[in-house]
Amino acid sequence: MFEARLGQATILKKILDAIKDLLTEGTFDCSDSGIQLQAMDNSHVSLVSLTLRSDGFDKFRCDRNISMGMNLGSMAKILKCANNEDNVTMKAQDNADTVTIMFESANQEKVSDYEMKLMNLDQEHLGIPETEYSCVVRMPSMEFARICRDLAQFSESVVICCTKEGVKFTASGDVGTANIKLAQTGSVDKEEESVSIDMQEPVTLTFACRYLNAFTKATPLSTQVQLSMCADVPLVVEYAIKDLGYIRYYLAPKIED
Amino acid sequence: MQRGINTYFKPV
Repeated sequence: MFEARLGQATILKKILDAIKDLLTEGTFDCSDSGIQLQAMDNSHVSLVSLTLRSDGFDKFRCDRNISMGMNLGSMAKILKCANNEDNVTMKAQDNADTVTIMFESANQEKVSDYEMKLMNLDQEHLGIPETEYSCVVRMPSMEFARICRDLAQFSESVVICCTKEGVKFTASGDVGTANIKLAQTGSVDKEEESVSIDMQEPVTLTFACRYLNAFTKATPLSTQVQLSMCADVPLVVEYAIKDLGYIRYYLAPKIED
Repeated sequence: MQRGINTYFKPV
């Protein structure tokens, strides 16, 4: 028996919004430690890794490990039927071929449930090596989304250059060249507005704008985003999900032909 | 050139 309840459906809606543009389907691996999903996008350029810890749920029970393959478009349809403040419960029997998603209004006067067919997805699980990153940048997630959106107008690629002075995003195309530099912030009143850089050595990497823009669909989940970079390895873009876990996106760098 | 993510991360 698997059962997981969250106090607010809005979190699950935001998580789905953060992955459904990259992935059409995914397997939710459930164990007593929580729920994990790992999947490559269709073109196999990026990887999504979602972790939701069991202690972040209002109720969590998982007697036996189960893997639930879901069509994310179908799940998004179901979540559209929830009000943001509804309780949401996911339930499945051991070895079931369906999952039930139930929404309850705060006053318990409206209860709706949706049974969704599960899929057998033959997805390979990739091992992500432990990496000492040369640069780790933390910045407001809205700022990162804005930069990715703005620079995508000028080029398919953005160059991210990180030094101890700051981080610079550059896009060059037919129009010309766009540069956006962010310096580390001094003392700021609100931690969520700060830009911080933890640099071991400077790094310059090039990434495809369309994937970075897809990752920014996770912006509503977190006020800050963390970019971890190292020469010749995938970028990690991480959004923490408060008290519940995180979503990490890995993106292979572009290299010269 | 864009490499795939599975160039870096191998199946386990």
